[in-house]
Amino acid sequence: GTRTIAVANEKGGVGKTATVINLGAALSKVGHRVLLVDMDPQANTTRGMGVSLAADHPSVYDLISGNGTPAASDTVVGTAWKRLDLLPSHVDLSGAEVELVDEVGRERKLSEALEPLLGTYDFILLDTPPSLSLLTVNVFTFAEEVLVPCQTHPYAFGALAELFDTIEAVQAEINPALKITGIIPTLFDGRTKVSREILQRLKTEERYRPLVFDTIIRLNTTVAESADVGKPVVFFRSGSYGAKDYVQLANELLGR
Amino acid sequence: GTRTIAVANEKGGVGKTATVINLGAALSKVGHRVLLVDMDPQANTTRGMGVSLAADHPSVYDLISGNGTPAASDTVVGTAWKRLDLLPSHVDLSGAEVELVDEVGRERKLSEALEPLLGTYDFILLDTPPSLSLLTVNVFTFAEEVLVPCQTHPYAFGALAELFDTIEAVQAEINPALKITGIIPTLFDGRTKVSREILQRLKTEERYRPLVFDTIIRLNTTVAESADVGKPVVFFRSGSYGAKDYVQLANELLGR
Ligand SMILES: Nc1ncnc2c1ncn2[C@@H]1O[C@H](COP(=O)(O)OP(=O)(O)OP(=O)(O)O)[C@@H](O)[C@H]1O
Ligand SMILES: Nc1ncnc2c1ncn2[C@@H]1O[C@H](COP(=O)(O)OP(=O)(O)OP(=O)(O)O)[C@@H](O)[C@H]1O
Ligand SMILES: [Mg+2]
Ligand SMILES: [Mg+2]
Repeated sequence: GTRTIAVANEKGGVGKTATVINLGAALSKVGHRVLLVDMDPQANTTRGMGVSLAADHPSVYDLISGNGTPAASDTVVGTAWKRLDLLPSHVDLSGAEVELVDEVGRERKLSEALEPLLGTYDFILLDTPPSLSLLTVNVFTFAEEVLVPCQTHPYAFGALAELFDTIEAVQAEINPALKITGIIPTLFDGRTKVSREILQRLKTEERYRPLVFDTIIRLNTTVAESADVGKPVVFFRSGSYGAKDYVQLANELLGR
Repeated sequence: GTRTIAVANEKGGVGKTATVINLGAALSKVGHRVLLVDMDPQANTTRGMGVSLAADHPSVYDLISGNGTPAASDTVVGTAWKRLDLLPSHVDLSGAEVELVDEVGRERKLSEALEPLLGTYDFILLDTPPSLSLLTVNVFTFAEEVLVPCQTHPYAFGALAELFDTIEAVQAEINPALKITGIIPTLFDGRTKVSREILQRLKTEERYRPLVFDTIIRLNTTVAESADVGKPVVFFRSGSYGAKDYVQLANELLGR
């Protein structure tokens, strides 16, 4: 079957998009068929994959807004790398929250649209915006797993409790299959006390300890540079720390 | 009169909260009366100022949700530093978007609540969540100025166009007084090519060039450490790069 994995954390700038792009690319590099779904109106996964859409090309917005819904398979675009496809985002997605507020079953829109794609891919990784809004709930309704990137900084650590509560609410009310596969320490700078202290808290706090990945994603400017040129770091510079860390993360995920 | 300044950027993790706390503290240190307003449900300004509320203490949520609205002056809390007050946030704020969707004038809720506080402070700095949602629009309806922290990374630079479009729409439809006071380069690491390149783009692109502050906020782990102990960096370690940069930013703002 297809593993469907949401990458989420309400805290902004913790490496959600970097994880979707680079983990997805690392998985495709070792032979898995991967679909990246960009559910953030900022469309950074779309931008970071070097994809720019023709004005009339449909996006995830069209899939969930119900405007004579295109088929998901007609919305998927290929990327420059084989086995690595993308469901692109669009700024119109930011209007979905208000537009869908009175629709019955509004949290299931994405599930209904992506259902036909199950089986075509080994992994579907979904990027989310930095909020616990309808878009993120749509992703949590569809996915069966959640990966939580957590910058090794105090605010990101503080955001975990609320995220875990939200996931438990979704499990209880909408999607009992949803489970947290793990917490990924990101943007780790071993030279700084704050990074080491927050990593320590992740590895000791009861609620998080069993979920923390062994792999740590280090702060590595190559990851940011790769985003600027629209390439995953594993294809941009395979010898960099960033590439090595994401390859290791892919291996560890395959073992869970 | 009182200068009312929104600190906003839909991109997550660019230093919005760090700027509200540390710019606010730097202004209070040189004698100005400052109010920080935390309009992010993540409540990181509240956390970063070392404030934890009694369960029954009102927050900005109570001010805009209309539940027998408390007066803003009863919601304001003092902090450990003189001339530096806080209007705290609360996680319930994340429900305001849906709760207010049918209310007429929902974007003016904050303005009505904060009106009575004008004149009590020299500066009111407002933190916003990483989204262009109703909460941010409420802040844009009240404020007369916007400061835009922009991490010197590609995604943050890419977010500016959408933010500027949103601000222009608010100016045209709701608050003609709103203007962008400046763009603050943040999390700058001069050793990295990507930081230097994005700073260069900010200083050359027509739409942004005239707005970029001379002050650059450097990446400085002391800023993150100060957040962990709930103190502004200018009070936590006044000799650090972070403290110096925010003092310089305060001086430059006073000149605009
Ligand atoms: N390992 C890393 N080393 C250095 N920079 C990184 C790393 N991972 C991500 N970045 C950079 O840090 C910034 C934040 O990362 P990213 O945008 O992926 O986070 P996000 O959680 O998706 O943000 P948002 O909440 O806005 O969606 C980006 O500019 C990105 O290029
Ligand atoms: N100058 C700096 N040097 C080092 N770390 C910083 C600096 N400014 C902010 N930080 C840290 O970087 C992270 C992002 O900053 P911050 O949380 O202030 O951004 P934000 O834009 O408010 O994020 P969000 O979009 O989630 O509200 C935080 O962990 C913060 O402590
Ligand atoms: Mg992102
Ligand atoms: Mg913030």
